[in-house]
Amino acid sequence: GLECDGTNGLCCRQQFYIDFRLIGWNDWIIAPSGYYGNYCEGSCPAYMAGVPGSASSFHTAVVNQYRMRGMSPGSMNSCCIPTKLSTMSMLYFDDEYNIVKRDVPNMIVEECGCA
Amino acid sequence: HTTASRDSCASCGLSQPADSGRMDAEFVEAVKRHILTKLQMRERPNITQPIPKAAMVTALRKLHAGKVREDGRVEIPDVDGHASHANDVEEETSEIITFAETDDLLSSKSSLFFIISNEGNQNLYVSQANLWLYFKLLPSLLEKGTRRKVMVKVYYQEPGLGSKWNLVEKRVELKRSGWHTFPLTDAVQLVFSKGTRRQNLDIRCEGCEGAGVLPVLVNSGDESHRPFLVVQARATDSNHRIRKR
Repeated sequence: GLECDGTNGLCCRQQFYIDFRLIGWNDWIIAPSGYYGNYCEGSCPAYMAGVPGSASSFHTAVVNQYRMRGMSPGSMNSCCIPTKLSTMSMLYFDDEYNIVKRDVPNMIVEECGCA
Repeated sequence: HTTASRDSCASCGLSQPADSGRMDAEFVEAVKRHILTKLQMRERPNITQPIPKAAMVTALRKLHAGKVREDGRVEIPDVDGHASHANDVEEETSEIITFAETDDLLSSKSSLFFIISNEGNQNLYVSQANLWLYFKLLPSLLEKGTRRKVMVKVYYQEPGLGSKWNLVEKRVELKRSGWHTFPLTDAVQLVFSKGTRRQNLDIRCEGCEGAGVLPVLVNSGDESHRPFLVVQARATDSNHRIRKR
C-alpha cells in the first residue's frame, strides 16, 4: 500500500492522528493517549485494480471474474478502500465509572488498496 | 459519495483541494462518532466524580504486568518473558474493573456493593470474576513474622435487611499486608443473566480482630487499597461468531 505524500492522486493511506487531550477526551479514555484515525483516499485507475498486494479483497476477485468474462459493467469502477485493519486496545471509564479494557478489532487502517 | 459522477466512490474525491480546517473538524467529528460506535456508546461518559487516581493506579498495576503502548497495543509478557501483543488475540474480550461503593441502605460497615455494567446490553459471557481485597496487618501480640490465619467469608446481601447467602469461603494466611482474590464467577454470571446491575456483598473475616488483621473496605481513608471487582467477559452475539469463523 502507498502512503500519501501529496505527489500524486493515487489511492494511498493518509495518516491522521488525534490526541485525546486536544479534543478533551483524556478525562475518560485512560489509554492510549490518542487515536490513529487513518483513512484511504485517492483515485483507482483501471490498471491499479487487481494489482497483487494492493488489491487482495474478495470484491476484487469478483470484479476480475466479471472482467475476464467480458462482462465488465461500466459502473464497476474500483474504489480506494482499507485492505488491512488492526486491533486497538483501549482502557476507559464507562458511564458507571467502571474501568473497561477492550480490544477493539478493525480500528486502525494499516493499508489501503484498490478493490 | 461525490456528485461528480455516478461511477465515483467516496474515497476518490478526498484528495481534491478543500478547506482543510473544515475538513479536519469534520474528520475529528467522524472519528469521535467512530470510536463511540465501536465502544457501543451513544455519547461520551460524563465524568463528574473521577475515581481517585491512587485507587485506579493500584488496580491497574496489579492487573496488568503488561504495558499499554502509545499506539494502543498491549504488551503481555508470556511465560518465556517475550512480549506478545493483544492484537494477536482473535477474540473480542472485555475486562471490567469496578470499585466498591457503600450506602446507607446496606446493613453493616462490612457491606459494600458494585455496579456492574454489561457494556451496552451486549450478550456477554462472563469467563472469570474475582473480588480483590487488601488485608492490612496491625501490630499484635503475635511474634513478628508469624503467619496469621483468618477465614474470610463473602456473602451476597439482599438490599436493606434482606436475607443473605454465602458465596465464597477462603482461608487466608498472612505474613505481611497484601492483596488477596476471591472467585465470584458464578455470582457475577447470575447478575448478568438476570439483567441486574448491582452486586451487594457482605465481607466477614473470622479471627481477623484477634490476629490483628484488618480487611480494607470502603471509607477507610485508604483509597489506594479500595476493594475492586474484575470481570473478564467476551461477547457472544452473532457478529462475533461470524468474525471468528
